[in-house]
Amino acid sequence: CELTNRLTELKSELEDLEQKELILDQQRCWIEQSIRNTTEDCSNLTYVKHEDICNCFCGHTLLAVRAPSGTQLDVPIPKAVLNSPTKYQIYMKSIRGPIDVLLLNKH
Amino acid sequence: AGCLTPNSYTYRINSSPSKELSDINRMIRQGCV
Amino acid sequence: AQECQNLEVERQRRLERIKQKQSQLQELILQQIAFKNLVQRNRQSEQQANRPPPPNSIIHLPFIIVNTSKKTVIDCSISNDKFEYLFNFDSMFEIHDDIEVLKRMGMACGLEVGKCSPEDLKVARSLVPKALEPYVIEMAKGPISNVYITGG
Repeated sequence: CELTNRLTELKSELEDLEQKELILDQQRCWIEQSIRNTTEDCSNLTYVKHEDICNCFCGHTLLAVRAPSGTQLDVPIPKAVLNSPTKYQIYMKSIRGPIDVLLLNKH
Repeated sequence: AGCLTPNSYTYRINSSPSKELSDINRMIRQGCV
Repeated sequence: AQECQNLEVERQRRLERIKQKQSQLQELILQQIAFKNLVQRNRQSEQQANRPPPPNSIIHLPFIIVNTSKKTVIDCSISNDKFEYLFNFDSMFEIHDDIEVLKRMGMACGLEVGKCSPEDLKVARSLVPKALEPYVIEMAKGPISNVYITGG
């Protein structure tokens, strides 16, 4: 009897969870559409100023990278080399258009 | 395309989730292998 | 008993999937609020200044930021067509996307850390589709970790 009750409970809960997942998928579609509308309708207003970025990362050297969607960044795992500073690398490769890099140095 | 350089983490602009950037930053902070 | 066992496994799997989808939905809601706040701020600034900012003083989304100490020596190689860049740093760096910058600018109303004032919550609720408002209210209290049931 206990197992039968548990079975009934589980089946009911799985139905609820299935319903919940469908609602989540629907809500994701709504918000993605809403984001597309915002970025397309107001494309001339989706920008930040250099000072906005500099204020977020005080005292740092900043590289702002604008590149086509899908541009690939590869960051190799740093290797320690005896008696010389560890090298850190970023390799960027675009297939759809040029990459623009801006050096932001508030100081 | 797979990784462009061996033993590296990959992120695609405006496509990969932000979490992949957090993974890269953590890997850099943990420093050398 | 075997069937119970199978359904328990399926239930756990579904719960994990729902939590992941919920986390992704929260991130998208944050993005939407941040984008709309940014657009409103820029629109107001342009109206006050009566002109758009100089093109060489702004960066359009999407972008990423690489930040490193100001002592870091950066060596950069660029292909002729600017399709490939290789950066060498002699010190650590961090990479952040534009959403992270918008959050640091306060454009997500503090929802990303669950610290949202009543006024900011009111603004944030007005920036998302009505059906998603319950999420925003819940996010204002802190990241939603359990399965949160909203209306249909």
